[in-house]
Amino acid sequence: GRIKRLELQNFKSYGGKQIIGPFGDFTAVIGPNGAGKSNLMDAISFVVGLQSKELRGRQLKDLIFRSSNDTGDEERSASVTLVYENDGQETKFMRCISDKGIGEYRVSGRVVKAEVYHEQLKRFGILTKAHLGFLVFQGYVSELAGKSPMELTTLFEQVS
Amino acid sequence: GRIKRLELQNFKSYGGKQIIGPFGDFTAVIGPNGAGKSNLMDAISFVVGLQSKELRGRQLKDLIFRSSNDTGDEERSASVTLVYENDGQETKFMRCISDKGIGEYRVSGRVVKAEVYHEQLKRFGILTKAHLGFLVFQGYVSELAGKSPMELTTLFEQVS
Amino acid sequence: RKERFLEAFNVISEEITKVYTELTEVDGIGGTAYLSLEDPSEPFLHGIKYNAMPPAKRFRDMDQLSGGERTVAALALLFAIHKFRPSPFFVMDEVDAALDNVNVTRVADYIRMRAQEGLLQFVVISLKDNFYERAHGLVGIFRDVSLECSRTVTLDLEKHAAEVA
Amino acid sequence: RKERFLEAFNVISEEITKVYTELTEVDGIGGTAYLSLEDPSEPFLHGIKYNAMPPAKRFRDMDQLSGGERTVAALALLFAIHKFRPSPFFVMDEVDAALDNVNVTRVADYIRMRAQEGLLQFVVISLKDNFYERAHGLVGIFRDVSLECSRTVTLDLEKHAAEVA
Ligand SMILES: Nc1ncnc2c1ncn2[C@@H]1O[C@H](COP(=O)(O)OP(=O)(O)OP(=O)(O)O)[C@@H](O)[C@H]1O
Ligand SMILES: Nc1ncnc2c1ncn2[C@@H]1O[C@H](COP(=O)(O)OP(=O)(O)OP(=O)(O)O)[C@@H](O)[C@H]1O
Ligand SMILES: [Mg+2]
Ligand SMILES: [Mg+2]
Repeated sequence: GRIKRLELQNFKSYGGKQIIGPFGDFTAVIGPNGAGKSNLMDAISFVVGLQSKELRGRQLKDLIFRSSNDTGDEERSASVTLVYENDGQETKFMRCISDKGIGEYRVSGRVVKAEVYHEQLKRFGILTKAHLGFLVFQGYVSELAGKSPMELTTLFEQVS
Repeated sequence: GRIKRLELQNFKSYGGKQIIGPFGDFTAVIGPNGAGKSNLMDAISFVVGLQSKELRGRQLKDLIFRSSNDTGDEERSASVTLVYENDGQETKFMRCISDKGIGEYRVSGRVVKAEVYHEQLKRFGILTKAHLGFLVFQGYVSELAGKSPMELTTLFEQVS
Repeated sequence: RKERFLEAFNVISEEITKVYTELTEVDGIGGTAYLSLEDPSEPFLHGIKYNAMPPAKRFRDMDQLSGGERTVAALALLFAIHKFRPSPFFVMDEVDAALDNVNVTRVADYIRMRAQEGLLQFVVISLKDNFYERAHGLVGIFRDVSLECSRTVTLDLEKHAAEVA
Repeated sequence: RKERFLEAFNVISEEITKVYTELTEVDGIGGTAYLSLEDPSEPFLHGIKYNAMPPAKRFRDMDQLSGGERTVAALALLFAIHKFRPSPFFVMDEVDAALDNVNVTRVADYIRMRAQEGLLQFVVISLKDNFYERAHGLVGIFRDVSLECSRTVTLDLEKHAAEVA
């Protein structure tokens, strides 16, 4: 399977509702410094269930779009929808944060518990609980190169 | 004052005797991965007296050029000479490592103790003992950006 | 537990030698990389040694390699781990920062080749044009200054290439 | 001791605002950066807060800035510290890794401007052609495969520019 498209709403620097895609087999994300490229990766990491401590925000509320034009009474909620394609069928994974900072998970439109959400992703081979080797954050490559032998053992243990 | 040229002998990947320069006011060092660019910076750091724990080698002997063509009986010594120009006058700073791994310092050809060497460099404004802000190693910039407030205080303390 | 660890080690270890050679091939000669257990009888108490030797270079420890050489070695490890734990897609953020033009091209070509197998999808953030010109498609992100937010534009490079041809 | 620390802080603090604005200027509008003591009465026991705001962007902590924005902020800090503790030369290794083309040009132009003042010499390692094409001179390093060692070639860009003109 593969990512068909992403739908972002008020997620980090992506104000309003934005549809990004379609994604082919090899997509390069480009743009100037500060444009929002790493935030797009954060959106993918977020929608596949990464825990907030691993995302670049201190708490879930930090992930909701804020602008200096805000009056202060905005009650924005944020969401990222992953439209995943497998064997010709589309499955929608949606993760939201309410304006109060409460999280919610939906699969194909139905609200589900976090465990069910992760289970559904797992069926497509997306294992966010085990090892995040498929999400390579900015700077991770030099960190990997600098790992000591014992750190590599720990890494292999997590993978197996 | 400024760096006029460098003379390297068997220092890291610089086999044999090599003269590098002249250096103008703004020199860019270029070349493919693994060519020896960072090693050139190590040579400058070495000749201004940086301690070996801060250089990328575990002990001084690692800084001596080695090749797979070696028979094993080579008794190479390594040296870096900084030809420094100030008010029209040249001063040569030379730091060597004997084949046994013993260090030696020379100013204008005369062997001096480490303290004298550092003192002479200090007269030209090259303070390797205080703060190495003028040697920006590969990766230091992202490290700087990631410093916590207390780490910045420590840095400012070292500088002052 | 020990079994699963050794199974992971064997798969990753075999794959890393393959991938590293492919990523470093110059005129038919690739570099060599291998993983070794410091103590095969007590794998958890001891480390895993990773050695990578760029082509025509003598044996050195990882910390003696240059910035770009270490990036290529780290990428080989990532791909090898993926062989053991395959995911349907890979997302990478500026992994080419320390690579020179030749290595950027090699990594981009390897990714393109893997993507074309159809079993692995790539989304790769890059600032380098000789990387992203090799992608199938582009997602361009720019800043809308008045609204103070990010906006995107998607471009299909394959479609354009076909039209030009 | 406290006096020296505060003297350093004041000089660096004043300079950082100046340099950061210069490094981020777009159509006459630069960003804002400043240092602040968390507790001015007990400077050693508390941290120094560094805030950098790229132009037209709202106040955010350093760890919320992008990779390239943090690089520019870190460079401003390096130059500000240098103002307090001047050295005759600066050696930098691939500081432009995370910068986009526009920022690479800005940093290269700033360095060129400082070098032309004649009080500070720069030796900067870079993989980016839009950085090094702005230098006065180049030192090219390549690998001699048979001898297994580094070799160099020096080129005076100013001389060539003069000849072409
Ligand atoms: N909740 C939020 N609301 C609005 N803007 C945000 C929010 N969180 C982060 N940002 C902004 O997003 C920008 C960072 O975006 P990002 O890190 O994705 O950039 P980038 O394209 O990866 O840049 P670089 O190439 O420098 O790494 C910052 O300027 C930050 O101010
Ligand atoms: N004592 C030594 N003798 C011979 N070669 C050495 C020695 N020490 C290091 N090297 C070699 O120098 C090379 C590293 O050079 P260096 O780190 O300067 O490359 P670089 O030009 O900075 O590359 P990059 O752009 O990837 O950072 C390595 O291949 C290493 O094998
Ligand atoms: Mg980024
Ligand atoms: Mg290097």
